[in-house]
Amino acid sequence: EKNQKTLLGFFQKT
Amino acid sequence: MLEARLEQAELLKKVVDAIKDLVQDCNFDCNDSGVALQAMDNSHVALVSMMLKSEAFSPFRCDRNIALGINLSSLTKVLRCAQNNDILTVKAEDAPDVVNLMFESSDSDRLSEYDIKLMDIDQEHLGIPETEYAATVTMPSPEFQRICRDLSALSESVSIECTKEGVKFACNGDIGSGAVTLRSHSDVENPDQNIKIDLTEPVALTFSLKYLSNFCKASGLAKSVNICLSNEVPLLVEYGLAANSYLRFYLAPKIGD
Repeated sequence: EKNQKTLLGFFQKT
Repeated sequence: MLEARLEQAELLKKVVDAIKDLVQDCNFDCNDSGVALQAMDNSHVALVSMMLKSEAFSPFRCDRNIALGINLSSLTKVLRCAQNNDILTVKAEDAPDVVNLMFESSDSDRLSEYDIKLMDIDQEHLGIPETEYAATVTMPSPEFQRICRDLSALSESVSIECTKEGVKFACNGDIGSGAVTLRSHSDVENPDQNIKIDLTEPVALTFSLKYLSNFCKASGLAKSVNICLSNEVPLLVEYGLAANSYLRFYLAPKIGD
């Protein structure tokens, strides 16, 4: 979807 | 082994119904504190986080950590075999191949038993930082659902703006634009209708209505919903359940126009 960010930039993989 | 008994199957039926269109294969992580689930949608835009605390069950027994990898469409098929008022018992061995679900009718002698084959799910787990949100809106869950549905007819996105004046849901689409503004509201006779806005600083963010509408499938689980916002961080939509349990949805923002 246009302009949609993802969560990966905010939450770190553990 | 795991043995967890829910007084009403309805709770698990509604939780699974609310998340099955967002996530497909999930690990139900069971330990002595309860049953937890964390899963992201395929596009990594939304995340579901569920916690059913051990106090939500009676009795609850889980001797060691067990991950039950379950396909939610399979679980839905089996949960459809339970009546809302049935007592539901979930059982699994320590290194299980299957999970056993037992439904007991509270007012007859019917007892149904189903096994679901488990899957080995290698799931990414995300650490969600503790966040002091700049704005928390508590409002009736059906009201939030209606706003999302109404604005979806006009646009793919909604901007949510919180100021000391209130919270404004606004959208802009091909046929025109729309906005719904809510102010804090306290109804002593009807506390379910209360709208509370806790604000430490003004917030304005844009989100996909498709995802928000999806989250609203949880509206039947709680009379009110918490919508937590801070600039530049994912939105949290939280439905509180009995016994300190919860169903939370996180949604990454869109880059505003």
